Amino acid sequence: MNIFRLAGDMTHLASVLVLLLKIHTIKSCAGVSLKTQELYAIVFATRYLDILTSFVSIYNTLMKLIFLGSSFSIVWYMKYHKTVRRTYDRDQDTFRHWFLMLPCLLLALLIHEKFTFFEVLWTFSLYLEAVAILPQLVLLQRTRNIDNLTGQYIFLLGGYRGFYILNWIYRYFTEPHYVHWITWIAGLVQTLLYADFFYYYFLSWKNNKKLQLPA
Amino acid sequence: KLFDDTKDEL
Repeated sequence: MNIFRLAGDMTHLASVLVLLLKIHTIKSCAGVSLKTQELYAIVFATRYLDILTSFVSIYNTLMKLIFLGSSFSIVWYMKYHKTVRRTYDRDQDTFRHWFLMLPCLLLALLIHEKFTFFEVLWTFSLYLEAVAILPQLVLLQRTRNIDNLTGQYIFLLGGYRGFYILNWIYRYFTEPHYVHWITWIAGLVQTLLYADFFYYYFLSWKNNKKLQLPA
Repeated sequence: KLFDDTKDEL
């Protein structure tokens, strides 16, 4: 564990907490894409299939449980909670997530390190995580009215990806045989998707104005 | 072993 990896995990954790805070205390999920949250739930479910069979550390297992639990509970809140679900922007959040899942599954079947059930699903989770933010970014673009918590949530998620890239660079130079092309390319694509959002986020921060995306 | 040792990231 290096400082970049820890910083990445902590920003990831913070992003989830910000979202849960919004849903729990304000009882609102306005501006949050259910499609993206469902995709994250699938990402964690397919990636952490090894939770019972492979043990790395208490930290790892605990974090996996947190990400699994939080992603599924966020989906539950948005779909079934009597007040929260009424604040969901159903009509704007129309991204077809099948269009993301099928290509990711096909790509995982074609490009992977080993052709085994767990390995292909693990690779699928990497590809899917790379594009899972897209419905959220589309919704953001459509609603235009971005509250602070939603903006911070996406900012923290992007920060998490940035720190992971630094972590990979650090590990590549400090650990022998640390080469993971699939993880790196999927991670890089994912981080690049945030570039546009980051640009406007910093612009609004610099000018001390509310975050607003161009139409 | 199902997963190799380097799959220690989240």
